[in-house]
Amino acid sequence: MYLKRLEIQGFKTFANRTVIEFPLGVTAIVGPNGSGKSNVTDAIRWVLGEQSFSALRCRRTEDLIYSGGGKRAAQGMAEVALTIDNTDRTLPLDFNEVTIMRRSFRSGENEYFLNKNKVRLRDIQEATSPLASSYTLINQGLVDAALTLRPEERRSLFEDAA
Amino acid sequence: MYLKRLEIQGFKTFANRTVIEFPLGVTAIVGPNGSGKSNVTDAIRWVLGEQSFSALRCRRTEDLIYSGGGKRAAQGMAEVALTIDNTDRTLPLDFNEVTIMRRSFRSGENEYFLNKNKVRLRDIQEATSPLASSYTLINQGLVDAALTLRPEERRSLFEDAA
Amino acid sequence: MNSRFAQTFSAVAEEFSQAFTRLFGGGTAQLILNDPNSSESGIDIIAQPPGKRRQPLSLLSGGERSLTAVALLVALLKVNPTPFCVMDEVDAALDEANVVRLREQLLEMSQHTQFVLVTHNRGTVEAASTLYGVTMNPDGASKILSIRLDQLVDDGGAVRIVETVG
Amino acid sequence: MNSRFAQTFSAVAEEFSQAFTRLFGGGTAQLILNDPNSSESGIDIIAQPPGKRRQPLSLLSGGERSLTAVALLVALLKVNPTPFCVMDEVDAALDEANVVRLREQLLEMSQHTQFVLVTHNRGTVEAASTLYGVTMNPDGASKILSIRLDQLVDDGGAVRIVETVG
Ligand SMILES: Nc1ncnc2c1ncn2[C@@H]1O[C@H](COP(=O)(O)OP(=O)(O)OP(=O)(O)O)[C@@H](O)[C@H]1O
Ligand SMILES: Nc1ncnc2c1ncn2[C@@H]1O[C@H](COP(=O)(O)OP(=O)(O)OP(=O)(O)O)[C@@H](O)[C@H]1O
Ligand SMILES: [Mg+2]
Ligand SMILES: [Mg+2]
Repeated sequence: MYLKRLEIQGFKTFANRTVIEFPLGVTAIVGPNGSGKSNVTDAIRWVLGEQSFSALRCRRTEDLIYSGGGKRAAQGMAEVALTIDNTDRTLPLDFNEVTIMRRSFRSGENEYFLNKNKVRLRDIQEATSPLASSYTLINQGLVDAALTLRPEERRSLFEDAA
Repeated sequence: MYLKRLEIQGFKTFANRTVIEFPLGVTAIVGPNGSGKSNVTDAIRWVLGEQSFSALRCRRTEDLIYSGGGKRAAQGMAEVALTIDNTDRTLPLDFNEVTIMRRSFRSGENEYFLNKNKVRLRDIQEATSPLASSYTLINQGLVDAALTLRPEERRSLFEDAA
Repeated sequence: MNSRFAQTFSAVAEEFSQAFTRLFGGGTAQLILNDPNSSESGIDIIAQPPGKRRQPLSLLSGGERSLTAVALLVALLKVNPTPFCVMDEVDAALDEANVVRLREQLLEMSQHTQFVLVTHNRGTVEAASTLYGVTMNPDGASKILSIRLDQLVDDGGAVRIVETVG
Repeated sequence: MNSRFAQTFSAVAEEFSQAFTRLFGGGTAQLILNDPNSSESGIDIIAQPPGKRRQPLSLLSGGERSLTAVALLVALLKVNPTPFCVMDEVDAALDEANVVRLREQLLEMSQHTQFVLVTHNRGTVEAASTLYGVTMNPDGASKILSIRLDQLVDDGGAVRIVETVG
C-alpha cells in the first residue's frame, strides 16, 4: 500500500486547490515559517479521521476552514482527499485504488466519502485501521514524546505494534 | 552590571576545569549534540541559586556531579564560580567585583560563597535578587513557554518586570 | 503475560538497541520491561550515548533526546512497518553529524516505507527523491511547488527556496 | 488595581506590539488584560502574522510561536532590562529570514544587555562578537575552545567546527 496523491481545498491555509503527488521513497517538504508545511501533515491526519482538535492544533471545526486573509474572503468548506494504492489490500476494501475524502462546513458538520460513496466516520476508521498506529504521523515538537511518557503510557506504543 | 567569567569544575560534563570569559555584547556557544552547551546554561542557573532539580534536568544532587565516562572516574564534587562586575552596584553588595561560588558533594551537601566568604543559600538569593527574573535564563525547548501558560500564569512574568 | 506482546516487545527491544547505536555512531541503549510478569508493566528506556556513563534520561541533551526517540520509532517501524510515515521536523534539534546518520537510516528504510519529511534542514532534504516547496502568498494562502534540489540554498542555518536561472 | 503593574503592563504591551512587527517583518499583535479591574486578571496574547487574519494562538506554526514568544521576551527586557540574558536554542524553529530579524533585534539590544546564545544556527552566530565551541572528548568530558567565525562551516543545516589551516 502507498500514498498516491493528496488534494486540499479550503483546509487551513489551502485557499487554493492544491494537489500533492507522493512518489515512492522519500518526499521532503520545505518552506518558510507559517507557509503551510505542518498544515499538510494536519490535512493527512484529518482526512484519516482524526477527531481530536488538539492534535490538529485547533479548538473547533471552524478553525480548520480557511478564514480569509489579505484581500481574500473566508471560505465555507474544507475538503481533503487522500488517494491510496491498495493493490496489496492492506486496507480492508476490495479496490486497487482507494480515495478517502472528508469535508467540513462552518456549521460543524462533517461528511466522509470512500471512492465517492458517502459513508460514516466509523467506515473511514474501519477502512484505515491498519494505519491507526501512534507512529504513522509525528507532529512538530512531539518527536521525543515517547521519552516524556510515563513507562506505563509507553506500553501503548508497543500494543499498536503488536 | 555584567558577567565577567564562569569557572566550572566537576559540574555535569565539565570534568576538566573550564573557564569561560564573557566580554560585553553577544557571546555565542556552538557545538555538537551532547557536547555540554546547555550544561553551561545549567551551571549559570545553578550557581545563582536554582533549587529546582527539574529546571536543571535532573532528579538529585548526584546527577550534577561528573559521573565519569570512558576511562575516567567519577568526581566527588561539582563547583561553579561566576564572577560579575558590580561597579554600578546592581547587586546589593559593596564590591566592584563579586564572585558567587557554589559547591555540591555526593552527600547532597551544598556550600555557597560570596567573594570567598562562606555564606548561606539565602545570602546568595538576596545578593542575586535583581537577577531573579523568569526571563534571564531561557532553557532549551522552553522559548514558547509564555504562550503555553494560562493567561493567569502569564501575569507572573509581568510581576517580575514590574 | 500476553505472549504476543512479549514477542513484539523483545523484537522492538532488539531493533531499538541496534538503531540507537547506528544513529549515535556508537553508545548503547536498552528497553526494559519493569515487571515482566505484569501485563500492566511499564517500559523503561536506558540510553547511553558514546563515551558516557548510564544516566537518567532527563540528563540527555535536546539532540540526544530526539535521536533516542527516533531510534525507538525506527524499531517500531521495523517490527511492524506502516506503509507510510509523516515526520514533521524530527531533525530540528540535531547537529549535522546526526542529521547525516538519520538520513541514512531513513533512506535504508524507504525501500519498504514511504516517508514524508517536513524539514528546514538541507542535510535531511538530501534524502529526498521528491521535493516540494511551500510558500505563503499575501492572502495567507499556501502555494506548493515542485522544486529541484539546486533551488535550495542553505543560507545561515535553514533552507531557502530560490528561483534558478534557466 | 495595582497601578505599578498597570504601568508595567501597558509599557510591555506597547513594546510587544512593536517587537512583533519588527521580528515578523509585518503583521500585528497585542497583549490584552482580560479584566482590567481585577488584580488577578490573566493576560491574553493576540498574534496576527503578516497577511493572516486574527486566529487562535494554537493555530500558529512552530516558528511563529517561537518568534511571538521572543517578541514578548524582548518587550519585557526593554521595559525592565536584566543585565544579561542566556538563550538556549530559541532559534531552533526559525527559518532563515526570521533568524536574520532575530539577530538584528538582539544586536540592537546588546548595547545594554549582555547576551549568551546557545545555537546550532550559523545566521544567529553572526550576531556574536565572541564565539565558543564546545566539544566532547571520549571520556564524556566537555572541552571549550575560543573559536573564530571562519572555523564554522554551515554544512547541511547546522554549524560544524573545523580546524582552519594557519
Ligand atoms: N483556518 C485557517 N485559515 C487561515 N490560516 C490558517 C488557518 N489555520 C491555520 N492557519 C495559519 O497557518 C499558519 C501555520 O501553518 P503551518 O503550521 O503549516 O506552518 P509551517 O509551514 O509548518 O511553519 P513552521 O516552519 O514555522 O513550522 C499560521 O500562520 C496560521 O495562522
Ligand atoms: N553528571 C554528569 N556526568 C556526566 N555526564 C553528564 C552529567 N550530567 C549530564 N551529562 C551529560 O551531558 C550531556 C548533555 O549535555 P548538554 O545538554 O549540555 O548538551 P548540548 O550541547 O546542549 O546538546 P544539544 O545540542 O543536543 O542540545 C548528556 O549526554 C549527559 O549524559
Ligand atoms: Mg510546522
Ligand atoms: Mg542543549
